[in-house]
Amino acid sequence: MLEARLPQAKLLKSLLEAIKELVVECNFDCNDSGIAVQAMDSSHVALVALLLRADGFDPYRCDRNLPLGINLTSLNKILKCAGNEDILTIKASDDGDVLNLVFESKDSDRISEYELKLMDIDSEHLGIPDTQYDAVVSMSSGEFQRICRDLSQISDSIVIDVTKEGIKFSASGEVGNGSVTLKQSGSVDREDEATTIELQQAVSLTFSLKYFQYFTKATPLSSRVVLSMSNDVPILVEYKLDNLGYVRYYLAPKIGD
Amino acid sequence: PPPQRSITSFFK
Repeated sequence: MLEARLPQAKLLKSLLEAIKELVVECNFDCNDSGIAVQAMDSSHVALVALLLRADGFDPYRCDRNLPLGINLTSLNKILKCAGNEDILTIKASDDGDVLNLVFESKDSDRISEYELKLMDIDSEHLGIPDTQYDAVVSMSSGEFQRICRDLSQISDSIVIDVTKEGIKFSASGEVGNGSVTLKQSGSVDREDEATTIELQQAVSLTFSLKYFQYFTKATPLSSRVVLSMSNDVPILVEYKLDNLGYVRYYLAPKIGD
Repeated sequence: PPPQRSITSFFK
């Protein structure tokens, strides 16, 4: 059986916001080390990998591998019934076909209980190779969100060029073109806004902006985002969750023949 | 723009 408690329902609500536009239904794979999700979008261009480590919950109990097949639209409906500050407990039995969700107000004077019907989902699990990326850029997640929003005014595609000087995002479309360059920050007072670049080799990649805009739904989860890139392979866009795990998105590049 | 690749052509 599974029993996992989070001090704030807001976290699960935000996680759902971060994936529900990419994925309609997926398995939440629970085991004694935590809860993991791996799912592709319907066009098989992007992949989401989510990890919530057991030690981020208090308490956490799961004594065997338990795949919980969840329709995210349905889960979203139930999570709308939770207050952001409610204590959230999820429970599932080994042979059950429902997920129990309990929302408890902080002073425990209101307890609401919901059951979400589970489904059998036959999902293929992809092997993600361990990659040494040529460029790893850590930057403000809010800045990344703004750049994606701004450049989507210009084009459906975005070109990312990373050199040791900085990272340049550019777009070119019918109205004209535009670009935003972030220089690697030297000594900055505000760590959250710094841009840092680890570069083995310059990279230049083209991506669909639509997917980046889905990924930036994770912005409330972390003040930082890490973009890991090598030429001609999928970009890894990672939001780390404090003391809990991560949301990772992989997006296949656009490549000419 | 160049054609969009599938993620499954990179991850098996």
